Amino acid sequence: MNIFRFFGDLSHLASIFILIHKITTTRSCRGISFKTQALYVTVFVTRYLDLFTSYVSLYNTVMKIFFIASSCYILYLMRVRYRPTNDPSIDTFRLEYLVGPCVVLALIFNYGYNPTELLWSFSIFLESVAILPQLFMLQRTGEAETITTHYLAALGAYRALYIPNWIYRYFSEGYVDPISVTAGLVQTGLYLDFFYVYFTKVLQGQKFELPA
Amino acid sequence: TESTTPKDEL
Repeated sequence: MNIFRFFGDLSHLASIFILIHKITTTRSCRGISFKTQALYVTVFVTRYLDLFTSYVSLYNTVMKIFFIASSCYILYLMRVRYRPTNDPSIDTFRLEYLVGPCVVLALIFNYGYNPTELLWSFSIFLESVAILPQLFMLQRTGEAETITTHYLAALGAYRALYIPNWIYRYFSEGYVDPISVTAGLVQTGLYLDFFYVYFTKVLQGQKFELPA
Repeated sequence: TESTTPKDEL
């Protein structure tokens, strides 16, 4: 564990608390892509199956359980509790375009042909693109509530912070995980446009609006 | 099934 990974994980935790806070205080999941949230549940469940087979640390176990539980809770909020505020007509990204290629990539790039490794690899690839339905929705509506942009910024910062962590681990432990690094770079890259608008507008006190 | 790489990251 190093500070980059630790702050990355904290940022990930923060993003989830911000999202739950947004939904429960506004009593609305307007502006949030259900598809992206469903993909995160898939990501966490497929990656953290090793909860039952290997123990890393108490920190690791608690975080895994939290990510699975909180992502399921968010689906519950969107699908049951605040269902009327969820508008599927603007959440139109085709999931098969994401899931299909990730299955293929996992079959080609993995650290072993067994279910655990294949699902782990799949989850890494899927995580890197899981935000696309959300960003697509943002692009379509052209604007976002400020709280939603804070959620996205914290979520984007999480994987971005893993990059210096991998550089640090390479020099300190000789640890290299090419699958995570490649997917992590792609994942962070997808946020660059968003980050640009976030830093130049939202953090200057303006509303998040995309140029027409 | 034995994991081939340490999965200590989240």
